[in-house]
Amino acid sequence: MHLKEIEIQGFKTFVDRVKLKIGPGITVIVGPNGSGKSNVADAILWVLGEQSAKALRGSRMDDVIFSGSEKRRPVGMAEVTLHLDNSDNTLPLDFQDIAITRRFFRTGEGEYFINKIPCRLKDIQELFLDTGSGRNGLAIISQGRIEQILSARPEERRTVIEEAA
Amino acid sequence: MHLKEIEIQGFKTFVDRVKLKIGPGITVIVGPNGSGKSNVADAILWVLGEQSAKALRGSRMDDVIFSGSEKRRPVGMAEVTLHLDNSDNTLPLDFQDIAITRRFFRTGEGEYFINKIPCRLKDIQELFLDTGSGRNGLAIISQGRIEQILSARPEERRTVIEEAA
Amino acid sequence: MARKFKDTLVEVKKHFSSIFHELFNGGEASLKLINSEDILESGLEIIARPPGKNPQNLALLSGGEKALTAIAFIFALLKVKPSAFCIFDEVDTALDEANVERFARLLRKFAEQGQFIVISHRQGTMAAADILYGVTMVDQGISQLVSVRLDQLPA
Amino acid sequence: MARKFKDTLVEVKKHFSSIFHELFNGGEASLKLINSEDILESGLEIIARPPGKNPQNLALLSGGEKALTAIAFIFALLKVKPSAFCIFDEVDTALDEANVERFARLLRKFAEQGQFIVISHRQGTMAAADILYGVTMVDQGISQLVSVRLDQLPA
Ligand SMILES: Nc1ncnc2c1ncn2[C@@H]1O[C@H](COP(=O)(O)OP(=O)(O)OP(=O)(O)O)[C@@H](O)[C@H]1O
Ligand SMILES: Nc1ncnc2c1ncn2[C@@H]1O[C@H](COP(=O)(O)OP(=O)(O)OP(=O)(O)O)[C@@H](O)[C@H]1O
Ligand SMILES: [Mg+2]
Ligand SMILES: [Mg+2]
Repeated sequence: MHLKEIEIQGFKTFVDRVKLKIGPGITVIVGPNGSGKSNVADAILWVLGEQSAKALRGSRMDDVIFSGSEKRRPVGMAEVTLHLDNSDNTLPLDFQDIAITRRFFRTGEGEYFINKIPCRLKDIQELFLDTGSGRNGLAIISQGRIEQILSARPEERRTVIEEAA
Repeated sequence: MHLKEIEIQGFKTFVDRVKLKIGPGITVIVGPNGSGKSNVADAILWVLGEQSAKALRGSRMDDVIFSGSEKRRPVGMAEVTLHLDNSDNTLPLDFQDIAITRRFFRTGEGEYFINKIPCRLKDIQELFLDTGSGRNGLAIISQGRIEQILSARPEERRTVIEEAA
Repeated sequence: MARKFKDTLVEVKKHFSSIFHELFNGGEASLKLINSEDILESGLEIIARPPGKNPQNLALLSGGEKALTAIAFIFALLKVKPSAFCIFDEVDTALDEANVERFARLLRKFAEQGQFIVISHRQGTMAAADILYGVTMVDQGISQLVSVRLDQLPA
Repeated sequence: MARKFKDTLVEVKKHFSSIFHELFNGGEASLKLINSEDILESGLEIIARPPGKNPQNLALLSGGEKALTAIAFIFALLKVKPSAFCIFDEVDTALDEANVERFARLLRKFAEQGQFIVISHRQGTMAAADILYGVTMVDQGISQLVSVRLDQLPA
């Protein structure tokens, strides 16, 4: 399974839609402080089903919706879509191409889609559960986590091995 | 009051004596990972009277004594001397030049000197108490403290202002 | 007692606000007592808004924005309670090149009043040095000191 | 259950040890159950000894040595439980230039088996990119994406 593209709109500082094509190998994202690099990582965490506002650096779930800038008004919805190639059948779905979409509205409603078919958040979370790529996997190392890894308590470190087992 | 020189011997990775002349303005210390830069900061913290092994990244006080390398045996004592110019009388001592020395032996004994005259650790700590330069002052920002400052609890932040008051 | 704390807070607040504005090239920041009725006990909150952006929860700021805000806070405290010497150990690691430059510029201003010993691996900070020391480990495990001439630095 | 954990631990241990040795260009590291009698509950300890140095309390290691050890640990876990894609957000900030190079080299090796999205402001890591994206804020507060050609990078 590999990523093909990430589409982000209305999510944090990405009020206008952007599309990131992801190829094989290494994609490096650069830019000034506060430009939105970690917000891209947050978008991926979020579309995979992250439910903790704190894990996304917010205090409430609607903190992920673009809340306006000096020159631009807030918007009412955040949407992220992940396009994946599943030709090796890593994901337990009978599709070669899979598009995962998550939306969240200021009203508090969330919408979830797999290949444009509405589903529950749970369906998206469970899709990745066994791949190690899910948000529970060690696949996403957020800014500042490196410092925490070594100062983690021995019990926490053990949990990491248990999850890999 | 200003620093003139720092002498370090037997302290952490500085087994052989080094002398750092400190001039006015900005002194920048560079070098590879693990070369000993933060150990210089620790030496200054220590000679000013730091008693917490944890604040010096150790678990016991004798962790500051050079414990050997592959090619060099451990030594029995760590010593740091701080040379200061006190012509503006910032420090409550009637000397123009002041040398603060701290020694620690593997046996657990510590020795303290002000201008070669033996004194107690308390005398050194109290010397700097009102200057803001003491280890309680905000003058020493250790590696990793910047991240902690913003995530500090509101009560801790208040304490910082109280200490400046 | 409460008087002295209040005066100090007002002072730090004023400097924090202007130093933040200088380091961020705009925007605004402030300190606020969480419980303004309780001057003797209330915790302190930091509010920061980078230029062009709307005010936001501090946690939503980027790694570099948080670091720069913390640096502004430290300098504000130093302005109110100056120190004969000050040691900064890698405070600039999260900053991008432009912010390292602004940090270095502010450092130079404050260094007119006191000595600074700065540990860094950032080019912009090294360029602000009056004296540069290199710590090396020719023999593994043992530190040695060399003074470096500024024109010897790698690009 | 304990069998599976023990096997995984042995695997991670083996890779952690060799990856550490590669990243540090020597030295040794290991993982150890704090209470070896209690496989089902015991916490895990990391032992790390950079080349030429004596074994020491992990806390005494430098900021960069700690970061590099954590990176070795993450790669060891990835070796045992590979991930289709992996996101690293500024894991290289504490590393010096030489260690960034070693990190980048290891990253390239692992990228043969999976995709990596790496956020960084380090030259050595940028040079390892197959594709480079720049995030910019031409309009303050709003992110835009540009793809950057590798030869356009500032020195
Ligand atoms: N919902 C939102 N609406 C508008 N802006 C937001 C929202 N959430 C976060 N931001 C802004 O996004 C910015 C942080 O972006 P991000 O963390 O991606 O930066 P970065 O590029 O990773 O920077 P650094 O290099 O400093 O880590 C902050 O300025 C924050 O105020
Ligand atoms: N008592 C001791 N005896 C011998 N070596 C020691 C002792 N205490 C600490 N060390 C060693 O000192 C090294 C750490 O040095 P230091 O923290 O000064 O590095 P640094 O130059 O600040 O590096 P970085 O850029 O990664 O922060 C470690 O390798 C540690 O093992
Ligand atoms: Mg970031
Ligand atoms: Mg250090």
